[in-house]
Amino acid sequence: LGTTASKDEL
Amino acid sequence: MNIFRLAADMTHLISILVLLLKIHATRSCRGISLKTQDLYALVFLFRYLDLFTRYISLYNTVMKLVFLGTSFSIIYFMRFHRVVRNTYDKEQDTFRSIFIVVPCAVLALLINQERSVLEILWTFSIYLEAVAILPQLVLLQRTQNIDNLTGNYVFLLGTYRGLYILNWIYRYLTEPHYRQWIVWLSGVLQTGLYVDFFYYYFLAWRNNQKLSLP
Repeated sequence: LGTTASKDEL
Repeated sequence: MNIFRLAADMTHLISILVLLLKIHATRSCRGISLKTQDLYALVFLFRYLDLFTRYISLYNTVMKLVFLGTSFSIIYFMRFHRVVRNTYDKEQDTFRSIFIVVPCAVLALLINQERSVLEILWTFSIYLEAVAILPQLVLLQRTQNIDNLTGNYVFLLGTYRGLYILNWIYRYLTEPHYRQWIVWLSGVLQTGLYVDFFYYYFLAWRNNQKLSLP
C-alpha cells in the first residue's frame, strides 16, 4: 500500500 | 507543499470560519448537523494523535491545533451555548452515526498499512472523514430555506475535497515514492458524495434562487 512519508497531509 | 494542497487547506479553514461566523452572527446553528460535527471532531482527534509523536512542520502543527480547537468549539456552541443550542434541529438530524462509525472501524481493522494502534486509528479517521458529511447532507435535504452561510459552508467543504484530488495528481506526477491508495480511494468517494449537492448549488446560483435540495 502506501508509505507513511505522505502523512504530511492534514 | 504545492499550490493545490495549500488552496485545499485554506478552503477547509475558510469553511470552518464560515460555520463559526454563522453561529456567531446569527446566534443560530439551524441547518447544521451536530452528528457531522461530532464525526469531524472524532476524525481530527484520531488523525492528529501524531502531534505527540512526530514533528512535520510548524504549518502542519498549527493547522492541526486550529482544526482540533475549532471543531470542538463548534460542538461546544451547538451543545451548550445558552442561545445557540436551542436552534439545533435535533428532530431533523436523524442520521444514525453508528451505521458509518462501525463499518469504518471494521474496515480500518481489516485494511490498513501497518498493525499498530496509531496506524489503525489514523486509517479509521481516513475512512470516517470520507462519509462524515452524510448526516449533514441528509439534514440539508430536510431543511426548508437553507441559508446562504450553511450552503456556502458545505460548498467550501466540497471544494476543499476536490482540491485535494488535484494535489494528489500533482504529487503522483512529481514525487516518485508518493502512493497512498487508502487515502486516494477514500478521498475520491468523499468528493463523489458532494456531486449531487454541487449540481443543486450551481442551479440555485445560476437561477438566482435560494438553495434547496429535493
